[in-house]
Amino acid sequence: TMSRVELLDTMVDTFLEKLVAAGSYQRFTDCYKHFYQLQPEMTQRIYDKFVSQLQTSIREEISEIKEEGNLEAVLNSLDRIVEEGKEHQEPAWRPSGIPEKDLCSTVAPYLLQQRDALRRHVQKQEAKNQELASAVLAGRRQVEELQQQVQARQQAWQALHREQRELLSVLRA
Amino acid sequence: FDEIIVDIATKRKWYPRKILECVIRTLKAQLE
Amino acid sequence: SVDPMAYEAQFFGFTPQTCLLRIYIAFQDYLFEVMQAVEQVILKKMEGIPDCEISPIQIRKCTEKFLCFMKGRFDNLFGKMEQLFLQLILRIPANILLPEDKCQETHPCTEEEFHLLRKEIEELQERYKTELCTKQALLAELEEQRIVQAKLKETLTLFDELENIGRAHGTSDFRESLVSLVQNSRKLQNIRDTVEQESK
Repeated sequence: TMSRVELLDTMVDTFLEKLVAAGSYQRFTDCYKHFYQLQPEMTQRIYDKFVSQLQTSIREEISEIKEEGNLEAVLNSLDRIVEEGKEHQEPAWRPSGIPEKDLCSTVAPYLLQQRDALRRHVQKQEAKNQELASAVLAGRRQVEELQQQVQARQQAWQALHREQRELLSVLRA
Repeated sequence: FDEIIVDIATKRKWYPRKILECVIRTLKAQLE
Repeated sequence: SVDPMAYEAQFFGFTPQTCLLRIYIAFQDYLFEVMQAVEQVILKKMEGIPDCEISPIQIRKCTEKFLCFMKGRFDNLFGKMEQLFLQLILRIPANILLPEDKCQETHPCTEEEFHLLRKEIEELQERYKTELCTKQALLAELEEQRIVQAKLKETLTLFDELENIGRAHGTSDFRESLVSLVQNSRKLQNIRDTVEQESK
């Protein structure tokens, strides 16, 4: 349950420890034997300086890399992502290498929204058109009735008109 | 090789978002 | 085969191997620099030692011997650290999906499904356009009906007005009045005929 940053520091410390253990004072004096025999204290001081300088340089390099790439924040966010995804046991999705294919899932949610919105629009319009259609049918019936009424009145008038003509013919006679 | 990997990975990270922005704009325009 | 660790590169913005290569080179440079500094110090110290029998060449050989050993141990240790780095730190575990790819998990969609979805959207768009045209046609007919009905009502009103005029002049029902007029005129005609005969 160590964070990645702590793990990183631990690894670097271990690396340094082992590296320094490998380049022990013993080994150092073996290599610089004559100088060591001439100047043992000086050799000790040089060796100590060698070790501390090496450790300081390497640790500074790690800090610089952390600084430069904002590595701590990035690793901490990776810790969070891993923590959130830990229930998910089976291997997760990975890019297929075919962008068009991978994009399908990215775009799909928005197409689904679009489809649902269109469905709603179509249903709403269909319902409205249903009402309009009923109104049109009712209107047609009403027009028909009015036409029949007008026709009836017209025929009545025409009959009247015929009688009128008869009358006129009678009167004229 | 390394540059290619980083380039592709960067595109994989950002392009879907960019494409999505265009897709969303297009869908909105279509709806309007 | 090299594992490009592209998914890690997608998260970190660099490939883990490059990062480690950078660390390796930096560490190695420091090792060389420190060794160089050690050698410089020793040479300087030797200058201060009267009748020193050790030559700079010998010191160089000592340095190379120590460095060669250190370099070997360095590479070995770094190799181990690199493995651990790549496995435990700069690795996206296989079961983990990066946030930008969450939709692959929440809305997995095959190309086939995607095309069907797009096709459905196009069909819906066509249907919507059809419905809109239907709406226009229905509204147009309603408008037409409104005009026709107005005209017909106008005609009916005309007839009503005619009747009203008739009524206003004492003939309640125009038809009857006309009928009675016809009858009266026939009576008149008969009377006139009768009168004419009698006068003859």
